[in-house]
Amino acid sequence: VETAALSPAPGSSSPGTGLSGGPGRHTDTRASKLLLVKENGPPAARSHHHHRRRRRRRRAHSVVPHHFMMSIYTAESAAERVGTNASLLRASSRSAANAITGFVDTAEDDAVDSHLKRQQYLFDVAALSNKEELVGAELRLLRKTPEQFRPTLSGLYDLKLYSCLGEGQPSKLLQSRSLHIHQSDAQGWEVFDVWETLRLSHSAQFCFELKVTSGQGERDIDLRQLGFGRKGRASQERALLVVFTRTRRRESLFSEMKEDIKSSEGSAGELQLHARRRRRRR
Amino acid sequence: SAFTSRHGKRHGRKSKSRCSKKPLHVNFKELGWDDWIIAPLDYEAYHCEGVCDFPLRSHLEPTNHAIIQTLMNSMDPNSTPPSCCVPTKLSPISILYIDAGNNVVYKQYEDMVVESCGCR
Repeated sequence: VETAALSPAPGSSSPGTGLSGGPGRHTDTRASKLLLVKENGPPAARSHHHHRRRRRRRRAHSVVPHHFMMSIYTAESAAERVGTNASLLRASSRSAANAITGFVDTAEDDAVDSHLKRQQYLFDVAALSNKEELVGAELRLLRKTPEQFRPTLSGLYDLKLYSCLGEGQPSKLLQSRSLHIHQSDAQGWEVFDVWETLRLSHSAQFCFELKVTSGQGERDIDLRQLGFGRKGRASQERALLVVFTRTRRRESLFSEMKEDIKSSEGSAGELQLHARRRRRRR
Repeated sequence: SAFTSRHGKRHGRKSKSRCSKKPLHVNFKELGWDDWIIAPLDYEAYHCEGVCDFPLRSHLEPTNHAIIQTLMNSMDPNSTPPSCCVPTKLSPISILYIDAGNNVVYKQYEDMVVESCGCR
């Protein structure tokens, strides 16, 4: 497969390392032949290969990358091309990180709640490996004020971020900050440093809670009025938990490939199990 | 077959050029990896190709072992093969991909692009 796909470019090297870089044309007839052999391989292998490709395609095409993750990639790869160390990541305190994972919020607003006093954000961080060293984490929440609330919005507000400890347990205040809205149409991302919280937690699920009070009278503010409502938001506008990690050993592409093979074997195993159960029932 | 040198002279005894960096365009779409790699969809990885024959040039940064092996090969090609033309310096690239949990990950992968080749 590698020989077939990794075709040396004829003559000068082709550029194209950008996001829109299209596939190069196959000019190597030997490569085309190898691809043909691969596609016409033994029927069993072919069906397994196609099954795997179909499964993986479903997975990848259902994910829309968050703007923030795309901007990290664009900035870092541009810095690489120029050969400079002046990238955003290297300039920050998280310069030790060599991987950044974006976990998208999975919670939903309660549609029947007329006054949204608090909002929960849920993240499934099970994919974080113990082998990786956590060097930073931030919670990014988009404040996007709806048109109808803009005229009455100016003023001072207190943003309070809590960690949710589960049913019946009191929430723990993590951070508090003031938000001074001068312009009615001002909006953007509120970024909270949650590294310490994430570092001390060993849970696969992570939960935060946001509460906003007015600066004057400690009055609870409806989060939708202030622009934290989830309704009608695109996936790129959802809250994002950004985790900065460093792999202790040199990361090899093989680990990613092994992970993929493992999950594909897992699904094949599940199919066999179902078939066995069906036989037993018959 | 004979190869033509930079000066246009033909040397019948050699069929391959000296060890050097050659283009290698990697296309993740053609590899079938575009289902987990978001960006880049392709990049220039380069590869090392050519012979490591006597006398070895200093820019090839040969190891002492490679120098000895090349010398042995020049004296008796049947006793030992020539040393290997391999990457001696590699650089990383940034990759944006989707992990098993459907999360988008940015990672810097080391040793993805050949910067220089040498005899080892």
